[in-house]
Amino acid sequence: ALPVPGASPEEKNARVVQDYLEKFYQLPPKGFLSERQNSSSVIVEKLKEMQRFFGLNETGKPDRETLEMMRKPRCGVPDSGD
Amino acid sequence: FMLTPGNPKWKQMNLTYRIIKYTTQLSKANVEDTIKEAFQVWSNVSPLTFTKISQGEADIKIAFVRGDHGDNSPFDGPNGILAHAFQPGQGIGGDVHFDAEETWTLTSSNYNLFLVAAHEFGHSLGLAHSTDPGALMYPNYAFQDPSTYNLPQDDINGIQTIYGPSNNPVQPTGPSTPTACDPRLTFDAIATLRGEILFFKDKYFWRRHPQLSIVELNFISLFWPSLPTGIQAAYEDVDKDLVFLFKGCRYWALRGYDVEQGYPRDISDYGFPSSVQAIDAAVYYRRKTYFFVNDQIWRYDNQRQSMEPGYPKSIASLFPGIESKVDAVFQQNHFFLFFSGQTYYKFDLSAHRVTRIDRSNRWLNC
Repeated sequence: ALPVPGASPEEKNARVVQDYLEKFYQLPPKGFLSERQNSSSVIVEKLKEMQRFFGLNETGKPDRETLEMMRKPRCGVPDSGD
Repeated sequence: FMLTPGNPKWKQMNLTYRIIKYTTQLSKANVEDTIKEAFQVWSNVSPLTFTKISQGEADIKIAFVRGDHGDNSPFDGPNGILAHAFQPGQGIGGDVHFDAEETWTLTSSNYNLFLVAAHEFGHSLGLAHSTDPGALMYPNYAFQDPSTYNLPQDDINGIQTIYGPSNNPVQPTGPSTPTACDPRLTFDAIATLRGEILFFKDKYFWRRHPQLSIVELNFISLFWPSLPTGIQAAYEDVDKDLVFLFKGCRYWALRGYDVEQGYPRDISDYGFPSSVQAIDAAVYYRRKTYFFVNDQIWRYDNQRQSMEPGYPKSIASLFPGIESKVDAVFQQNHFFLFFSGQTYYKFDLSAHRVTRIDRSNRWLNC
């Protein structure tokens, strides 16, 4: 995720999460869902799906170990779906 | 392992590949040799064959490209996404793209082309990502020595599910990733490291964070590419901020996550007689290092830098209740934690007795 100048750590982390879940867990890009839907339920579900894949605690939150996993170099093929 | 949704596969077993665009970082010959070896990982365990062509339409087209390269999956510059591949099919089907902006190497430096290529070819053949952290088809990059690479059983099972067994009269097998909560789990070695606890097993180690008590499995080679697998003993010298790892009669020193220069060295440095060719376990406490060899214990005086007279002794004579061979040991507060098979013994150094016996994998949150 390209860093947004002046973004707070929380905003940076949110972008890392959004970008990662869009790329590898088919999170619909921002704008495809109403803001409310995207921020509350779909992201939490997709986060849990990613945490389940990597054997992390399924908190549905971008905790430290989840963000650490998202920053590891990897293959560009999604982990779920086509 | 997982198959790509829809279970796409090649109808023919004899596939062709063509390298359309090379990287400038490696010679053409190196790229071609590496790609060939990466395909052999899959042809060794299945009926598939791979033939390189230089002209015309190949089943699997390979290219090093950067940024947006017209397939709706742009690359992201150095690190992050390293490469991607398409499932079996016509046209772009089976094709593999490597991010040209990565540093591609033939060594343990990031990123080793052989490992990434072998992974991507798994996708070209119909495999999706595996959740097994030791599998080749695990999504995250983790260096392993290509010269000793052995395709894990998880990946063999996956490719054979799609294309059937190898034509070899002897079916190839591969290593399986240890699972933390396997009741039969035993450890090769254990050491503390600046508050963390490292549990070594085969080519892996679990890393237990002190506060979070999270346990994560890693390849030894991901952190220390020059270390061998199968570490047999390990201890942390907290006074020197060094961790010593032992295999056979050699030992290495780690400072944090860096391997110290000038290693490996021979365990005769400690004053062991040549009859001692390997160490089962080791632990450091108050400027003494305790070495466990079969049913005996040696104690090394780190201040005098010599083995103490009167050793070896029987382990039970110093640690009553520790009757069997010690696989691993580490110190925590005023306890030694001895691991023997699937059991650990908590030895109170003040009370001079075992105060708790439990399953070894309790330490992995099982």
